[in-house]
Amino acid sequence: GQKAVSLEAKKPHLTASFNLSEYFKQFLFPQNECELHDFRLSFSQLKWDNWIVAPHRYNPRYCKGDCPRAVRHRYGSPVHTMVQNIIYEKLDPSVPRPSCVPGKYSPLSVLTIEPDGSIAYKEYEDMIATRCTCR
Amino acid sequence: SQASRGEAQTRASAALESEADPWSLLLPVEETDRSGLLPPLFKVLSDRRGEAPKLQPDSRALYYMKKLYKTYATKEGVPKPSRSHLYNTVRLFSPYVKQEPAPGNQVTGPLPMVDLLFNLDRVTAMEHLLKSVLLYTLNNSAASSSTVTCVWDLVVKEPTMPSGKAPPRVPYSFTLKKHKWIEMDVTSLLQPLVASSERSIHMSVNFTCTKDQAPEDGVFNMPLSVPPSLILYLNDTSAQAYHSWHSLHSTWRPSQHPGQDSVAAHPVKEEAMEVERSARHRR
Repeated sequence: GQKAVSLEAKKPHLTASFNLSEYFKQFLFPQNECELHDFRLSFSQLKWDNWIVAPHRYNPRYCKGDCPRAVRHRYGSPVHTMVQNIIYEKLDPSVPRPSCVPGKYSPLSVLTIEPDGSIAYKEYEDMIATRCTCR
Repeated sequence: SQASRGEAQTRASAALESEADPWSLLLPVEETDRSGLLPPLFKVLSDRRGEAPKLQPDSRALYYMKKLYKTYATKEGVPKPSRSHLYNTVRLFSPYVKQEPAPGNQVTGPLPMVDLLFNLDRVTAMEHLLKSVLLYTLNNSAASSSTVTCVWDLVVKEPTMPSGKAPPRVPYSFTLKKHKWIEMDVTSLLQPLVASSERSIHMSVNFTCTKDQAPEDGVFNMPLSVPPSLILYLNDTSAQAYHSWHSLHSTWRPSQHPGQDSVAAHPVKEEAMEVERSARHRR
């Protein structure tokens, strides 16, 4: 019974003087929309510069922000994302809203001095986020 | 007993605080699981936070690898798309020299046989050898416009080579003026050793050089500054390593399980061609 009541409470109240701009507001993109942010770190901050020779600066980037309701075209999200949004809004708010996460990465080349004194150049997959998506 | 209990609590909370640095958050509780769950980079990072490497590499070797890094990656560390090679790992090993080279850094030919011992423990089972070279550094007194032809003898002492395998004599000529380093290809010799997970290689090298314009002068003083380093160009087939050619055809990812890597790893180029053909056919 409680769930029905809470859902009833969520239905938009269509009053006579319903304000269209209010209605469209829900389709606008959120102020802090899901997007890519920089985080430049140097390995000396982590005290690893005595064995990571290069690169000096590493910007792994990260995704942060709210996912708009109509995510389809802008984030390359699957239809499932909108289904999850509808479930959250209309059926069960305990289901989380879609999250803003990295959707594409680029590799990173690292030059390190190994414990035995040898030197290694290695290319690692998926070390820098290059695009965000809502999932 | 109140005091000792309080003491125990302070000790416990101190232990928790010391563990609170980020890498311990990444590590599972059981120490033993560490290697399975963490990609090699984090395993190395988590094992070695703040720890300096035990042995420092030779400065010339480090200078060479820094130049290689600048050739292959941007300042931000992103591999340059222009590079066409298939290797995603390059390892440089400095030798444990068994005999001291001739005094004064000037080694006059014919060079004495220099015994070199390389320990390749850092090469993982997922790294497959594509190319290997001995890298000689010439000191700056080498600047001369003459072309020099060197013939060098390379004998692998351990592991013992199959009987009857003649050590290669590779005539090798180069113009001293242009070279700061000399790369001598030893791929055919090392391929079977690295593939058979041999990790300790003992070889003897010597080479004699004559100036092309004046062969009657006999052998030439070879201005070597230090014993050679061994460079291995490898294709790391683990899932965390970057495979540039497969990113063009994202349908195929390197095998995640060691058992399958023998098929997927070796005919690397053929696999890429196959994927290319099927991708084009589908298009």
